[in-house]
Formats: sequence, C-alpha cells, structure tokens
Amino acid sequence: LIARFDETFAKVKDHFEAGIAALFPGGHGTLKLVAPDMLGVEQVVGEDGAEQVQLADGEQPDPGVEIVVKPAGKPAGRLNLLSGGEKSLVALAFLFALFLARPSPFYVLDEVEAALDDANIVRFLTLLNAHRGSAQFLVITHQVRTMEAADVLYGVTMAQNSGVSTVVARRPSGKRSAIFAQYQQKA
Amino acid sequence: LIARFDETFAKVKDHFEAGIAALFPGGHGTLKLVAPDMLGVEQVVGEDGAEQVQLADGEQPDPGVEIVVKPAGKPAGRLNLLSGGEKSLVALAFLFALFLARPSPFYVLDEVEAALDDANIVRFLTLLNAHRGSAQFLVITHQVRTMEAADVLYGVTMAQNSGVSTVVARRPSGKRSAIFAQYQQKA
Amino acid sequence: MHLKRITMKGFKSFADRVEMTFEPGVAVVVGPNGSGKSNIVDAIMWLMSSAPPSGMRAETGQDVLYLGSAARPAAGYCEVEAVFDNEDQSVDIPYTEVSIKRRLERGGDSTYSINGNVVRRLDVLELLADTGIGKDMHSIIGQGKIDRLLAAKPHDRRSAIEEAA
Amino acid sequence: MHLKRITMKGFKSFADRVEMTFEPGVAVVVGPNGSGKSNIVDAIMWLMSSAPPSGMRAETGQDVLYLGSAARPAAGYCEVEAVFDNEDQSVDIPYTEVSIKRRLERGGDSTYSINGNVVRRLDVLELLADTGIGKDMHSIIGQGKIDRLLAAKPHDRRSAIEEAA
Ligand SMILES: Nc1ncnc2c1ncn2[C@@H]1O[C@H](COP(=O)(O)OP(=O)(O)OP(=O)(O)O)[C@@H](O)[C@H]1O
Ligand SMILES: Nc1ncnc2c1ncn2[C@@H]1O[C@H](COP(=O)(O)OP(=O)(O)OP(=O)(O)O)[C@@H](O)[C@H]1O
Ligand SMILES: [Mg+2]
Ligand SMILES: [Mg+2]
Repeated sequence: LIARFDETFAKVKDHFEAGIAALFPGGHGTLKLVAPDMLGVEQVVGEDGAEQVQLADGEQPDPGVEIVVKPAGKPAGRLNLLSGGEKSLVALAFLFALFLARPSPFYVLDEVEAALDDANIVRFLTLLNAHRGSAQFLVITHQVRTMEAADVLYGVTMAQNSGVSTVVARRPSGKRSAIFAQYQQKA
Repeated sequence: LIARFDETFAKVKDHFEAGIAALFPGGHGTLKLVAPDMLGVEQVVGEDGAEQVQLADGEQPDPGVEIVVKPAGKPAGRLNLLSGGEKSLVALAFLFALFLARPSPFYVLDEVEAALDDANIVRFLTLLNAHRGSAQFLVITHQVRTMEAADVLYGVTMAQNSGVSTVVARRPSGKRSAIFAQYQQKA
Repeated sequence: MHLKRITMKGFKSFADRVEMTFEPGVAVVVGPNGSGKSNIVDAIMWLMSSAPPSGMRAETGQDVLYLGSAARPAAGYCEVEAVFDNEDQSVDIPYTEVSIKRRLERGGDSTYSINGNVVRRLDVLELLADTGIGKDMHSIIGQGKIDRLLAAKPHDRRSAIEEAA
Repeated sequence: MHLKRITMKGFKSFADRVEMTFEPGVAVVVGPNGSGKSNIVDAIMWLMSSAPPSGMRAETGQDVLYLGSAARPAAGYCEVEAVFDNEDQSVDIPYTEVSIKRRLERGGDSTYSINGNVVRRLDVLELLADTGIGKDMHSIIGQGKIDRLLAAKPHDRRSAIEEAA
C-alpha cells in the first residue's frame, strides 16, 4: 500500500508542479511530505534509543502532504499569505493533479472561478481545455468567458415565480472563443 | 438599554423589509426576535410557578434575531434552502439595514457581489446608489458592471514580479452606465 | 466509460421530470441565482456518494423532496437516475449501458437499483469505486468548496492522494 | 465626518509609501489577483479595529511587516495613517482634521497617535466609537465574509444590532 502511495504521490507532485507553472507564470510550487500532525501521537524511545513518534495505539502515523507555492517575486511559503484568487488557483492545480493521477469518468465544477480575474480565468480555461479530450466536465458559472469555452450550454431557469426548475440545452454559437482556437493549435 | 435596542431593532427591521423587497422582486422577508439559544441556560420555576429560562448566573438571556426570507414562488423559511447568490443578497439587505440604522463615515465591501448574476448585480448597485449621497463606499471588485458605478476608480498593480503594490487613481470615463442614469431620474 | 444522461424528478426544485444528456467534452451550465444549478450537483451527490444529508445542503434525508408551493403540492417521492456508456467495458458488468437509480418515498426509505435490479447502497458505491469516482467524490467541487482543499490539514490531503492510488 | 485619505508604508505588499485620497461617493478598487487590494482592507482593520492578527490574515502581529524579496530587503517598520475631515465637528475634538496613525517596528511594539500626539490604542478605539465605526467593524466586509452574517447565531445578530443602538 505504501509503495502505491509513493508512486501516486510522485505522479500527483509532478502534475501539480506543471499546473502551478501554467497558472503562475514565473512562479513555482511543489508538494512535500511532512512530519505527521502531532495530535494524538506520543513520543516514545525506540530500542535503539532514538526518539520516534507513534500513534497512541502503537502505529507509526503516516506523513501528511504540505503544499508550497511561491508566486514570482513574492515571499515563499505559507498558504495564508496568498490572496483569494491565488488560493483558488492553487486549489485548482492540486485538483487537476489528482484528476490526472486517477482519472474519473466525469468532473463537476460549481463556480470554481468566481474569485479569479480575467487573465486567470483564461489560464484556468486553458488548463480545462487541456483535459477536454480525455474527460467530461460539468461546469457551472456566471462568467461569460467560461460560457465561451462550452461544447454544449445548458440554461437552467424557473418560469416566473414558479419555484420549479427547467433545463434547456443549446449548442453554443459556432465561435468557440479565439482563446481556445489559439490553444488548440498549440496543443 | 432594552428600550434603545427595541427602537433600533424596529428600525433595522423596517429597512431590512424594504431591502428584501428591492432585492427579491415579489418576495418578502423580515426579522424576528426568537427565544434565546438554549446553550448554557437552565429551566427554573419562578415564584409564580411558571417555567422560566435563565442563564446559569441567574440573568434573563436576551432573545436572538432570526432572519426569515421567502423569495417569490418558493418555499418559505430556512436560510439553508437559499442558493449561494440568494444568501449574498440577504446578507447585503441585512448589512444595509444596519448601515441605515447607525450610519458610519465609510464602508468597505470586498468582492461582496462575486456570487451574483448580472440582474442581481444591478439590484445590488441600485441599493448602493441609493446611499451614495450619504456615505463613502470603498468597493473592491472584478465585475465590470460595478466598475461602471464608480465616482472614482483606483487601479492596484504590482510591477512585473516586483511583489510591491502601487495604486493609481483615475476618473471613470464620463459615461456612468445607463443603469444609474435611469436610477438617478427615479430617485 | 462516460456519463450519457442524468434524470431528476421531485428532487429539490426539479418538481417536473428533467433530463440532461451529455457527450464527452465541456458542458457549461448557466442560469439566474436560485434557478436550480447547484441542485443538480446535489442530485449527483445524493445518487453517487456516501455523504450525509449535509453534503447536499439538507438537514434531514427528507429535505431533498420537492417542498411544494401555493400553486403546487409537495412531491410524494423523488428519483434521480444516471446512465453511463460502458462500451469500453471499464465496469465489469455485462452491459453496454449502466443505469444507476435512487428513489425516495416521502416518509419512507430509499431504494437503489442498477439496470433495473434492486440493490443495496453499498453495491452502487462499489460499482462506482471501480470507475474512479472515489468514495470522497473529489471529482465534484461544490459551490464555495474550492478553497476547502487548501484549508484541509496535511493528513486530509494525504487521504485524497491515497484514494487516487 | 468623512475619510479624506489613507497612507500605507511597509505594510504587507505596500513596501513603498502609497497614498489614496477619497471624496464622498463610491470609490471602486480594481486590479489583478494578488496585486494588494485586500491588503488595503487589512491596513484599515489594523489601524482602526481591536481585532487580533487573524482579522488581518496574519498569524502574528509582525506578519503585517513587508517581508521583502530577492530584490529588496524586508521593512524595518510599517505605518498606516487615516485622515478624516471633521468640519462638521462630529468628533468632539477641536480640529477640523483628525489624523489617526499606527506604527510598528520590527521586533518591537506598536505606537498610536492622534494628530501627532502619542496615545493608547484605547483612545483611538473610543474616538472611533463616537463616529459610528463600531468595535466589531460591521462597516467593513472582508473578502469571502459576506455569507458569515447569515451563518451567525441569532445571538450574534442581536449583538450587531445592539452595537448599532
Ligand atoms: N426541497 C426543495 N423543494 C423546493 N425547492 C427547493 C428545495 N430545496 C431547495 N429549493 C430551492 O432551490 C433554490 C436554490 O437552488 P440552487 O442552490 O440550485 O440555485 P443556483 O442556481 O445554484 O443559484 P446560485 O447561482 O445563486 O448559486 C432555492 O431558491 C430553494 O428555494
Ligand atoms: N507581509 C507581507 N509582505 C509582502 N507581501 C505580502 C505580505 N503579506 C501578503 N503579501 C502579498 O500580498 C499578496 C496578496 O494580496 P491581496 O490579498 O491584497 O490580493 P488581492 O488584490 O486582494 O487579490 P484577489 O483579487 O485575488 O483577492 C500575496 O500575493 C502576498 O504574497
Ligand atoms: Mg449555486
Ligand atoms: Mg482580495
């Protein structure tokens, strides 16, 4: 089990580093295994006299996963220094790294880009576009740029004060926005 | 002190009801005083034999304030039924009701309309506009419609990868958007 | 394996039967505040995950039933179905199409079925586990939940990776 | 009484001195993610409220000092000043302009001053209480905090109204 975790961790880490490079031009980030959370652990002295940590029930606790991100020109480290939009981008990089390590038949993203400015919405959509061929995405949004990225658009409405939802599907107008056409050529 | 609370509560309630009527066309909402939270209270029997609640230290706990909102055509009551955008609107109605009851020299709103759709952003801005003359607002946003409502615009930037913020003020282009011109005539 | 369609009836604001068909690629859902977009996500969570009612913004299991209004009575039952394309036989079941359904009667319990055969909830969760839709449903990011991943403890992030292993 | 200007230096990403002048009406602040918009709100909270460091997204009091980068050393001190117009004498102080300032030295303590006179933190908070900027700063809604008001308990909403009384 540990061997499989290590292998998957290495994959997620690689994908995360690539995701951060795409979302934070000039910046970098990585995942680190860190000493387990000290809640509920005891310090015991092993036979060899070295200090070890173990869970109250004698198990060795597993190391946790720490996220480290450094946007270009900014102080490194702690996640709590990041802005609202920067935090959303880091979370998206981590999610897409998980998706790549273990693909799922479909993904649902409910207003995940609400805190992003225009330039970062385009970076998010470029990341989304890179996976368009290999998975299904259901993306809920109020952002016009995200609507332009759709293969198919669903409009959810309630007839005047009815309180009952209906859904209408429609093909987006032929013009998938220029941003994606440009991306398609690159990909 | 209680008399002052009752008077202020009545004012906040009136403003809240008006705010909900403006933000939820066809809907209504109000504020209610509700039995105090039963945490830390004891049931005691008074001299007259009737059951009373009192705080562990013998004080009578004050009633709390409950928010009740019913959008048009929808089930009444519980706040947790509301959508993300509906919750933001209710919170804004409550805030503006507090502002009206006790004006402050200035207000700061940091991306409060991030969850709103276009029509509700306009309703929020109409509410904001109604107070424009009597207070100062510092509104942080990524929404274009909100930028159009500005008397003055501040652009915050960091020179390429410098990590150091600078601020540039500029007058918005003369055209405060048509939405507000229309509002101004009505007001 | 990909998702072909989702059908909802009597679930939250979907009083009438609504069907959404899907193709591979990006489907974008738009609509006014309060129109029912996040209720679709709740329907998917209700059908496919082991989350408690709070995972679908409900206090009790019965809260997902259409509550009714002045103009229309409350629903007596609700039903959500998802149909997957299994041409690639990624799910070890001898069908080219896999349908998963959950039905709840008001005041009663839920019944689950796979391709029309009544099964237990556990059977549905095990079927989905093979497909990569993990127990913790990391492939579904609810509204306002994007930042929760960063706020999680290092140990929780580890279990997200363990699930992907 | 209204806010005339805010000045920041050495506070978070405002390494260089930055001044923002205000007039009555609506000032809208825009800029890319991470450019420093919410840091302005933190500066106002740091100067005018009694909130702990977590109210300004900081772990310790020293976290608000500009941390520096490869190209530039960390700040040795930070200073935030707000100047109010008091023409209407709404604040009982014999000046037509009221300046409030807070300065923090790295490794040291904060000093507060009103119109150049060193005062205690309590004096600043009492001065502001007269103006309607309550202790709990309900007039400042930080990023992502709009929904907290609804999630609050009925008792907390009561205290928000009591403060307005
Ligand atoms: N059991 C139920 N019966 C009827 N209506 C319900 C039920 N549960 C929730 N609703 C209604 O569904 C609406 C919320 O829908 P939802 O959260 O999906 O909106 P949304 O489209 O995601 O909006 P937003 O853009 O604001 O996030 C509420 O207005 C609520 O009244
Ligand atoms: N003490 C500090 N010294 C230097 N830089 C800091 C300090 N504290 C925070 N920062 C930087 O400030 C930036 C965040 O700024 P802020 O939260 O104001 O962004 P914002 O403009 O509000 O962005 P968003 O639109 O995403 O909300 C971070 O990138 C962080 O590195
Ligand atoms: Mg929603
Ligand atoms: Mg911000």
